[in-house]
Amino acid sequence: MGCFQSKARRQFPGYEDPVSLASQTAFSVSEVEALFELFKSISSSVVDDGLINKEEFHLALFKNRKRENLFANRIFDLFDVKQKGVIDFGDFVRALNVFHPNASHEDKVDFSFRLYDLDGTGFIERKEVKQMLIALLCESEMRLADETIEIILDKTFSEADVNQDGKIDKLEWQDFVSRNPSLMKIMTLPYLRDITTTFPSFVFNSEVEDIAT
Amino acid sequence: KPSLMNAFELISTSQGLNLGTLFEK
Repeated sequence: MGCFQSKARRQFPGYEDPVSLASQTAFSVSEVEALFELFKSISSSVVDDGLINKEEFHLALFKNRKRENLFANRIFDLFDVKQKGVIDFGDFVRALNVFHPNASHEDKVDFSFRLYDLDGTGFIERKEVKQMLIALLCESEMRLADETIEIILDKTFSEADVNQDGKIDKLEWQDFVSRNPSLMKIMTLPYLRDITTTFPSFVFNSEVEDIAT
Repeated sequence: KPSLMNAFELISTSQGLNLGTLFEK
């Protein structure tokens, strides 16, 4: 390495070598470099510090930085592995890896469980599901009577909470999603297959010689 | 009918869970 320090490494705290990131994930080196193009664009949209803050994440998701959204906040918190309030490039690639079509089903199920376990108790509790349901209704400007919400919760817990202790543990969740595979659709992003075509400029900015695709 | 769906089917339709928009330029 000597004293050479890449431009990316200097400008992007948490930047990691694409070859190393590719070896830890389902992404090829080219795909990691294409993701870096996306990362650069998102991380410079509000504050050009080489990191993605929550406002930038919201802006990228909704094209609106002021929009508050429980689910987007939750995803951000799970991407922010180091809990620093910002997502660095290494975290970004490893988190998106879970959404890769080739990522393991177990990892996807595990991530979805943590996503819905809002308080991080190791269980998806009824009050958490209710909170998410109400947030969804507000987001979509739908109105449902309290009674209807309770009926939906009753139905959900009668199906998912097999031991009927009022909360869904990880084993119950695994069983529930195996019976409801459509719930895992959001855990796969087909876009990730075409990432090098979406961000072809990675070729001009590559710091890796002889990219293996 | 929403009442016939389980809560997670509804929740998974949230825009905030659709990361696909990250890839739209």
